[in-house]
Formats: sequence, structure tokens, C-alpha cells
Amino acid sequence: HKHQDPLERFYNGH
Amino acid sequence: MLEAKLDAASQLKKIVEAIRDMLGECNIECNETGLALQSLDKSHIVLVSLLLGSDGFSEYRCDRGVTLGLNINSLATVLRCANNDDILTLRSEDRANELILTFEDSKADRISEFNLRLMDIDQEYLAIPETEYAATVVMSAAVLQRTLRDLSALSEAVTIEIDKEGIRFSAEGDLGKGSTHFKPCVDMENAENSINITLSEPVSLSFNLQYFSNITKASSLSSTVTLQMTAGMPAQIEYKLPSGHVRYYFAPKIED
Repeated sequence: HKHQDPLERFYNGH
Repeated sequence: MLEAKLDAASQLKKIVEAIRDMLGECNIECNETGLALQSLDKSHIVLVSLLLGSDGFSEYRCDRGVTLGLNINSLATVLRCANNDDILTLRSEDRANELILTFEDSKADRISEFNLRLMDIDQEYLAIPETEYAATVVMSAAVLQRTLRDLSALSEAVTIEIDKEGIRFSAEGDLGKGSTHFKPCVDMENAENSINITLSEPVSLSFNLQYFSNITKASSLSSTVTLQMTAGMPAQIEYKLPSGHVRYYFAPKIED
């Protein structure tokens, strides 16, 4: 199965 | 204070239509260089980044930074009261709690004025690093929109594969599967129909088609779109404006 990963997984919040 | 004039209200209407399905409330930051917005959609799958340079306005003045906390749907509602060729002016005093929009039809001597309440919005920001993408494709915005719309009849997801042979869009669902392949090409007569691929390595990523279809609502802003992809990273999808851009960072589907 594939799921959509939220963008925080890729970019650090600040 | 901010005072910014556009010769045609349609310019702002199209921008708002390109972002309203993804964004609820967000801050527009204004300074002497122009207007900027960075906001995540509710599910944090798409980040919208809008830049409207001061050169894109027929008149522009912003002495000190102003933050406009707006409900994008309220803005869209007010903009519906403007005719496409009306002259549009945005005004906000320092520390004011409202944005004043005027729509002028100089031929009919009509001036409409609307005051939109501003909000204090506590917003999350993501730091997006400068990225060298593995694949960059410049293609017709209308062709991308049409291709994705066709495939959405088959599935909720599209897989995009880019290699030196071209770019391939494919989808598979209960009724079967389908794909469209575009080879790189140069159209001398209609430059926007050219397909330009720059590649350091082949890439394949899958995306949700509903979000993608919302992104391609920006097709009315630009004849071409730039798609940038790296394996395992969000795609960057950019529509250029006369002075600025609407850019989307789009999280791919990932194996569990």
C-alpha cells in the first residue's frame, strides 16, 4: 500500500 | 501602508482561483518588493508559495512590512463582485484590521469599494532548501491539466516517470489502466507546446490526482508549467507570472 506523506516529513518546520 | 493597483482584476481573480481550494486562512506578507504567501493545505500534502513582485502592479507602494491575514474564500467572494477588466486597488493602513478593495470601471464611471476584515493568523512555515532536482520538465500547462484529468477517470493516483526518452503519466484502477507518453520536442511555431526535459537521473513518483487537479487550476495563469522531481522528495510545480510565480510543493505517495 502507498500513502501520502505530509510535507513535514521532508522539510523541517521553523 | 500598502497601496497596490492592477490594471485588470482578472489577474488577481485567477491567482485566487488557483489557490482557494487548498487554502483556508493564510497570511500575505507585503513589503517594498511585493506580496508573498506561503501556506500549507489542511492535510499538509501541498504547500503553496506565491510571489507577486511589485513590478507586476501598475502602481505599488508599501513603505513598511504589512501582514494581511485573510480568509481566501472571503477574498474570492469579494473578487466575484469585480469585472475582469476593472482596475483593482488593494489598500491597507499600517496596523489596520481591514483590507480595502476598489474596483473601477473608468468607462462607466463606476467605483465599488469593499472592506475585508483581517485576522490574526498563527501560521506554520516550512523551510524549503534550495534543491537541485533530478528531473525538470517544461511543458504546456493545458496539456498537463488535460492529461491528469483523463487519468483521473481511472484511478485516484498517477505515476509520473521521467527519463531521457520522455515523460510518462500512468494510472491503474478497477476498470483497467491507461498511460500517456510525451517525447521531448521543440515546436517552433507554438513554443508553449514544446516539451523540454533536463535530467541528471530517471525519476518515478506517484501522486494523488485530486490534489494534482487542484494544482492545475493555475493553468489559466501561464501557458507553460515547470515540473521538478527527485526520487523520494516532494515535487515542485511552478507556474510563472509576469513578475513572480505560483509554486506548489507536492508530497508524493510513499510505500508503507
